[in-house]
Amino acid sequence: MKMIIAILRDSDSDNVAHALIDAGFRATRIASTGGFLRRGSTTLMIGLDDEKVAQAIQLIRDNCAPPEETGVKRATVFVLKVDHFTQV
Amino acid sequence: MKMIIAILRDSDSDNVAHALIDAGFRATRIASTGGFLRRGSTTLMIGLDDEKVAQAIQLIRDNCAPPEETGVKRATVFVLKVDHFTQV
Amino acid sequence: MKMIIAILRDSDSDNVAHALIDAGFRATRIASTGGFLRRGSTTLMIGLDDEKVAQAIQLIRDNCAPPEETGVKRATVFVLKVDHFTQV
Ligand SMILES: Nc1ncnc2c1ncn2[C@@H]1O[C@@H]2COP(=O)(O)O[C@H]3[C@@H](O)[C@H](n4cnc5c(N)ncnc54)O[C@@H]3COP(=O)(O)O[C@H]2[C@H]1O
Ligand SMILES: Nc1ncnc2c1ncn2[C@@H]1O[C@@H]2COP(=O)(O)O[C@H]3[C@@H](O)[C@H](n4cnc5c(N)ncnc54)O[C@@H]3COP(=O)(O)O[C@H]2[C@H]1O
Ligand SMILES: Nc1ncnc2c1ncn2[C@@H]1O[C@@H]2COP(=O)(O)O[C@H]3[C@@H](O)[C@H](n4cnc5c(N)ncnc54)O[C@@H]3COP(=O)(O)O[C@H]2[C@H]1O
Repeated sequence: MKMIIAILRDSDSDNVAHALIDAGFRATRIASTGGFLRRGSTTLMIGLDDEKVAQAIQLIRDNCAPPEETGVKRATVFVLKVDHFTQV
Repeated sequence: MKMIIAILRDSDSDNVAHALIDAGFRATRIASTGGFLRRGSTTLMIGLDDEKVAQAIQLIRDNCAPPEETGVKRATVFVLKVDHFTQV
Repeated sequence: MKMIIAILRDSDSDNVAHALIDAGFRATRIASTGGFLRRGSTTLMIGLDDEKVAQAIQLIRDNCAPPEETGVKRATVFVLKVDHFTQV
């Protein structure tokens, strides 16, 4: 299993979360703030099977509006290995 | 060292955090929201020794109320490897 | 790539974030709470090149005020491996 940590602009977070949930992904949202511009953002945590990572990243990309400022991307995405996953 | 990332219902978070602290674990709480039902939840980050992971997960399980809806679990638990830990 | 997860006292978070940004690091801030003393804190997520980890931890240490209470440290720092990083 892998965990995606995706940092999105607040304005894209609903569209991205809906698209992921509709495709059967599970996600948790955390409010965050950019270190440099200090704007509100949303950090999504997505635990998923290894072979679904590319599909999830594509969904994130397709459901973000194109950025308006130079240098700012649609989303920043980290993928971490999950050692162990369980629901109790 | 490992890091547990546990997603709990808000109503269980105090009981779980108390039980972990009483047992000598260290924890940090982050407010979160479910991607699907959009209810408030609590994400706990727990840095701990590898051999304590099973005990911590058991404490989480034992201190959550049984879920009321079908399909919803007491807690969702990710365990990640920590490369390096330090307190400065 | 690595990810630093640093738990700071709220009162240090601006100084630390400024110092990291001025040095060219990228960071995302998340509001958090201590499990034991239940005081507000800031959790910083910093994705960075492996060979920059030591410099970032030094910057964190140098930009936190010395703690006032026994047992409390300036900052708690976890370093995790990042499998894959992308901006879309
Ligand atoms: N030290 C620095 N010097 C010069 N320019 C800087 C800079 N830090 C950030 N920027 C620029 O400012 C934009 C907003 O950064 P902010 O930190 O508010 O908001 C960031 C931050 O919250 C997060 N982020 C990006 N890279 C990150 C990383 N390596 N680690 C943690 N968070 C990251 O994603 C948001 C959007 O990043 P994006 O790259 O699209 O866009 C960034 C980037 O173009
Ligand atoms: N792999 C994962 N990655 C990241 N976060 C995860 C996760 N698995 C669970 N979570 C987190 O734990 C909460 C409870 O999940 P649970 O599986 O017990 O209970 C879930 C599950 O039974 C169902 N569900 C969630 N996503 C679904 C989807 N895409 N399709 C159908 N049912 C879904 O709705 C309940 C509430 O979901 P909600 O999203 O509001 O809240 C979720 C979510 O915040
Ligand atoms: N392994 C870990 N995993 C996740 N988060 C961690 C962690 N180690 C530290 N933290 C985070 O860093 C904050 C400061 O920890 P520190 O060790 O400096 O200072 C701590 C420590 O001296 C003491 N403490 C914490 N937990 C304890 C416990 N179970 N028993 C006795 N003392 C405890 O109380 C101070 C404040 O703790 P608080 O929980 O309010 O706030 C903690 C917690 O949010």
